[in-house]
Amino acid sequence: CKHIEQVFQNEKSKDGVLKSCNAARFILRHTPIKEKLLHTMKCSQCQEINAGSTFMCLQCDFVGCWNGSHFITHMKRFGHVFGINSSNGLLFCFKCMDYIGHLETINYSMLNKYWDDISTKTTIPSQERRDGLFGLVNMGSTCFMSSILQALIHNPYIVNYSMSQTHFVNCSIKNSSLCMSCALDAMIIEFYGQSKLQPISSSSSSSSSSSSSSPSAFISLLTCSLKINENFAGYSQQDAHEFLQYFLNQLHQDYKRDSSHNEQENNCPCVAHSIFQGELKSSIVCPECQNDSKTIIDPFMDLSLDIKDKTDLYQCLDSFHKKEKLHDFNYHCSRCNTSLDPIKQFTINKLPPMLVLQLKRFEHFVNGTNVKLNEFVQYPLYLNMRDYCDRNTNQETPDIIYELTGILSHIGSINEGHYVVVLKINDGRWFKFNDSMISVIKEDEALKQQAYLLFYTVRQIN
Amino acid sequence: TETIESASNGILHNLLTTIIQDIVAKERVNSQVLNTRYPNIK
Amino acid sequence: NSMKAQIQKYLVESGNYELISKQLTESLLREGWIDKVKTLTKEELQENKSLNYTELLSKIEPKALDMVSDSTKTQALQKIKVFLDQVVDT
Repeated sequence: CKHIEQVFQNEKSKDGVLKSCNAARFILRHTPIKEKLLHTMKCSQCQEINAGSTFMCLQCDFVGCWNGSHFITHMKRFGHVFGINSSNGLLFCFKCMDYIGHLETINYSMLNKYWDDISTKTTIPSQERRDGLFGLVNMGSTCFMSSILQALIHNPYIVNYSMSQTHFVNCSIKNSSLCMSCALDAMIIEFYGQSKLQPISSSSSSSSSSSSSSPSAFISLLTCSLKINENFAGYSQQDAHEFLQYFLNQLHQDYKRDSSHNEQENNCPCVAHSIFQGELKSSIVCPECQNDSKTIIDPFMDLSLDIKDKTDLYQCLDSFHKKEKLHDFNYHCSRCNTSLDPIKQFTINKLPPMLVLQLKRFEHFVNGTNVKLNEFVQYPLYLNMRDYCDRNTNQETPDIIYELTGILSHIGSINEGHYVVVLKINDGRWFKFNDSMISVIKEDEALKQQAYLLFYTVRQIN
Repeated sequence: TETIESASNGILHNLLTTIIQDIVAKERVNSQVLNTRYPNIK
Repeated sequence: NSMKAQIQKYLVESGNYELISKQLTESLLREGWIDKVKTLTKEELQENKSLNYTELLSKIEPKALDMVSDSTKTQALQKIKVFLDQVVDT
């Protein structure tokens, strides 16, 4: 746009334009919608609200609408050429009759102004930090924690949440030894953001491996964990699934502490619920009249599947989903007045972006004995969840395809076991995280783990 | 004379055109940014 | 114009304008209209890279208005009329 270029030739007028743009955008970002509608989206000429896009004049307090061509009239009368769109903050030139949306001088003027300061106070992460590969030394019995943490730290939703500083901005504590969300943020910064080179040692085998000392943020997390729940201090072996549930609950509690929202858990927008929470429909139906008044919908963060006598994941899901007659149940149908055994079925009402499936390998008996089921259960690279969803009779349920992105496995006996996690990283490569040891593995090896927890990420809906 | 009918139609027209113009503006700017940063992009 | 502006002002102050706008946007999103308009715009830009915003809008706007489903239009108009009836009473 030659008109803005003309203005930018003079430093003083350039400064003035940038100041006005930034001020206008700040006002638009921080004004409640009602106020915007009554002032910045109301045409000064025709007084209409939202008569198409409305533009705030950069040089005076005029606001002109598009539909009535009132900004054009203003321009012809006063020679004021530039306007900021009140809805999206974009700059428009009424001589070119086009947006000037691509000028970095305007879009990043604040960044440009503070760049010198930013460049001295921040560092660029080293290339080696690209995939966030960092081993975690076992500090006693911390494998149950480190395997879950590695799964979360390599979850793109969590990384994105952390890097956008969503928690940090609102946190009232801002201390990674006292706040679990801060501890997770600190780990992510250390895993992905360090600028120093980490020593890499390669073994003689074809797979590359790296080992490194534990990041200090892991220590902070252990400290924080001990303060909140002694069971998860890390010096005694615990269940990784329980730790996942505990950790996600902590993220939720941290959100609740700092949020002014009064959301019920079903609609909670915290990072844990928005990534992992789905809804399960437990239907109890009268076989006589199909009355389903006792059907309920409950939220879930993961699904626990029986694996006894099953050889693959679909069999486990089929068993979970199948209709069953409930015997010895004091059921009475209020509609048809019968007391026949009702039909029970679990169906998924809503799927989460990341689906966690627990294969129930540990059986705990009343007499105190615990047994581990070591049977191998095959799991696919891509999982179609269509058949387990609540079918809408009016519309065909589409294929809902999930991609396998993580396998947490338990090796050994129930009392002396070890957790290891295998994760699919950025460019589709599989890595095995075994405390401080990280190694590249082939896909077929990833599919042969003794899976305890499976992490599936939504990929495609047809 | 403004009737309820004409006022309603006018308000709906305003709402729809505002949404359309917002979509087109953003697409236009996206295309400008891409063309500026990557002039030979296909 | 003055009457229309007053009506709009009342709608905004009562919070109903925001409600109608939100519901309309949701309907348009749900019926895929927003995606269609975006696609139409992108296609037009790809075909002719030299189009400026005004030329682009003149091609897209009439088609986009046409593409709004009758049910969405009717529902939105109905809601607006209900609120306007209240305004007239007041």
